[in-house]
Amino acid sequence: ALTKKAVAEAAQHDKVPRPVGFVPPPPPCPGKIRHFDI
Amino acid sequence: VPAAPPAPLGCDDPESEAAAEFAVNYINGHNHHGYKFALNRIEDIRVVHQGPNNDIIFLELDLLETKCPILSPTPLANCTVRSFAEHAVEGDCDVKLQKVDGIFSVVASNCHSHADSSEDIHKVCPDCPLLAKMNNTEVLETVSAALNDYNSKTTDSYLRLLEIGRAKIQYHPAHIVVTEFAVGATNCSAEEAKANVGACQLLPEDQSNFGFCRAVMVKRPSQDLQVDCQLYGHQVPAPDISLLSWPGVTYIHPGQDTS
Repeated sequence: ALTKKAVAEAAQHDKVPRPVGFVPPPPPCPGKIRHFDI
Repeated sequence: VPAAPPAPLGCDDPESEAAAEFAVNYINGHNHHGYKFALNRIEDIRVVHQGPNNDIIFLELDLLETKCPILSPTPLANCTVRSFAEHAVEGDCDVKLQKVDGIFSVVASNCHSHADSSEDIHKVCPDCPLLAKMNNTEVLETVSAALNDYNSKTTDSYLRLLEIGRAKIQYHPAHIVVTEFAVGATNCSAEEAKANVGACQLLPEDQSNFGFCRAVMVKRPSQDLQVDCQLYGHQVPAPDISLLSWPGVTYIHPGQDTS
């Protein structure tokens, strides 16, 4: 029987460890401002 | 195993920029009033795949008004964006594009433009003059006096007013009205107009010659009026001027919708 606890533990183990200094990519939108922001 | 769907486009991806550039050129090419707009920011992009090499693209664009009148032949790349302190006008556009075999076409577009709020301008520049209201009598009087002054001195054709682009009034330390307006050459010389101005009509589309004027009227401490008009010469293909050949004077309010 699969218990919630087991899933949570499994999820913990599956989580890929982030390399030190990992910087998430900027969100795809909105894009850059070319002149100035009103 | 079916191929994984392509990663969603980012707003700064080259393909997004190409789509936005096409959309902005379409908007400027189909607008008949005011000034050209330049891209300031791609707010959002969504792609719906219709089939091989066939996508529908939904764009949300943030534009800024430039100093180039819409009828000016100046390429958009050479048009200066009006600065914040000059009372910028922003355009918000939703554009639906189709891209088939790499070729863009606009399916629908809807834009709304509006001047920045006076409070925001005065936060940054307390003494900056603001855009005058649409039916300000000082503006209408200045435009009328300026065009009469120009027509009374020119040896070229008599010019008729097409629309007032914008106007600002400063009250301190001097009382100054600055206004910009679009004009069209008529079938009369300025001399002929003195005899019968009612006969002076805008030139037909195949000879049309539009231009732009800038007038500065100083009311205090002493009266002075400076007018400068530049005609573009006949442009081919002339834009759809059916909307421009109205008889009256209109002052384009910065807040306007175009679809």
